[in-house]
Amino acid sequence: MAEIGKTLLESGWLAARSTEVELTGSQLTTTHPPTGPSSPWMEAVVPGTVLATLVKNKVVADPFYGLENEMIIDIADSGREYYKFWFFTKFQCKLSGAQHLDLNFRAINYSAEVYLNGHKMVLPKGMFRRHSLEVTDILNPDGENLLAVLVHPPDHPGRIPPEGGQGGDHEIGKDVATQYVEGWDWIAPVRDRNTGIWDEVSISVTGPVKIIDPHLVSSFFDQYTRAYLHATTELENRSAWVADCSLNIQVATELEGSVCLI
Amino acid sequence: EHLQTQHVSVPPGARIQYTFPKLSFYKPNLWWPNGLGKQSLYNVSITVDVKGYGESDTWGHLFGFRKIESHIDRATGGRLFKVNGQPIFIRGGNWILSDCLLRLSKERYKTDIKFHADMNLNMIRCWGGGLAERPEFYHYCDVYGLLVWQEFWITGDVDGRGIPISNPDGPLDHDLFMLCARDTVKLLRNYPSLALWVGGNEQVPPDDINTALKNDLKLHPLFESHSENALS
Repeated sequence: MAEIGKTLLESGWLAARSTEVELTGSQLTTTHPPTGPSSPWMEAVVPGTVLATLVKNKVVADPFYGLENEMIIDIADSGREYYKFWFFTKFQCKLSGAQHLDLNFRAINYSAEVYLNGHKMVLPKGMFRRHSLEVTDILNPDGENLLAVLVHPPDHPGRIPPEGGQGGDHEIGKDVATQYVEGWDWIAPVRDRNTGIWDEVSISVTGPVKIIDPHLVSSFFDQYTRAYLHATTELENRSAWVADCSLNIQVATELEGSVCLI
Repeated sequence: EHLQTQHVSVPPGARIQYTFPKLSFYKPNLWWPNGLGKQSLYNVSITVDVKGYGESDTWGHLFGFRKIESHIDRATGGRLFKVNGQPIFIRGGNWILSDCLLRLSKERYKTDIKFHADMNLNMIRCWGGGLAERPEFYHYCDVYGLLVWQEFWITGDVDGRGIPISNPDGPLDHDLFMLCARDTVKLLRNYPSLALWVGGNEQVPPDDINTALKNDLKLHPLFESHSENALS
């Protein structure tokens, strides 16, 4: 029985340029998984960007030094395919009975296709949105699961005019993504426009009922001597029967030292 | 009164919203910005047990009791902030992001944000051309008492200015912008350091986006009241 809760997938990631991988996502996550950091695959920085991975592997110069950024080809010249990358990892998970598993991406720039054990799912566009995929039914029985993510750059990466300027040619503003990446008066253009799995990836195990996005609000009276804590949450019952639940809320504070007041 | 259990029945395949009866506190330890007092935090945990199954899910968050208000002060034309009823002189710093390869880590956030507190600042403004900052950023702003002014992804340079004017109507997909904004609000709304959402940098978002943001972000009527009976 897997333990209830969240597990970060933050190690053992590999990456490869999409144009250098002949296989499909289904093949990568079934019959032909990459065996390790051998070309075209390399160790990946997740969470991070494509450029972070390329810098880590010394495939490109470090843009933080000197004029090295000028040595890195800009997406406007290379085309979006050049910075469209595969990311691959494995994870162990064996559920029992009524347990459910979600695969969570807290942020992707800019869109992606996810393959898990040969099954394809899409992460729609938008740099500032979370994605949570229920994958209970597509886990491998032996517990070893293969995950591949094909990450696409922003739709409008723009082109940096010779004179530079704030936000380059402003094309990036057509997308819902960070705008500094075309360069500003304080930073040179970022060549991959921050494409990548730029925030945490996790798996979360729950029973039949899942807690979603609780909201906590406090209200005050009598000069802040009297306060109320209001809590609202969403609950999702993913089973086929009515779930009779006991919902508990507990508030504890750390007093001085290690004494806890419940 | 700090532990409460409610019984809820959730139909098969359904997704419901549930609000606990409010929990009352007498003289709670308040959360204060850097320089005004302690940054007291409470550990709030919510668990759901399903009959015949056992514990099904659990969620936890550090929560600070504080009230943040702000309005445009007629005398100065500037925005005046109050925390827990006390006016506060804002000493703020600009923030774009930690690293342009987005190698964002807890350690980096802790160091960067403690540095701001050590400089005796009490607010960090997250610029609209950067990121909606991450939960780890807000956690350390909670811990070190930095209020956060968080802008959405509109800037005066890229949206609706320049010769010729670029992106006069902001991003192409307004529904996508609002979807991202709503999901970002849900991701960050429980952090006591979050003080102000701002439509963009030196620019008002397109009317439909600005109206939707204002509508979604206004205080829920339940909390507008100034007397308890309206709450009950």
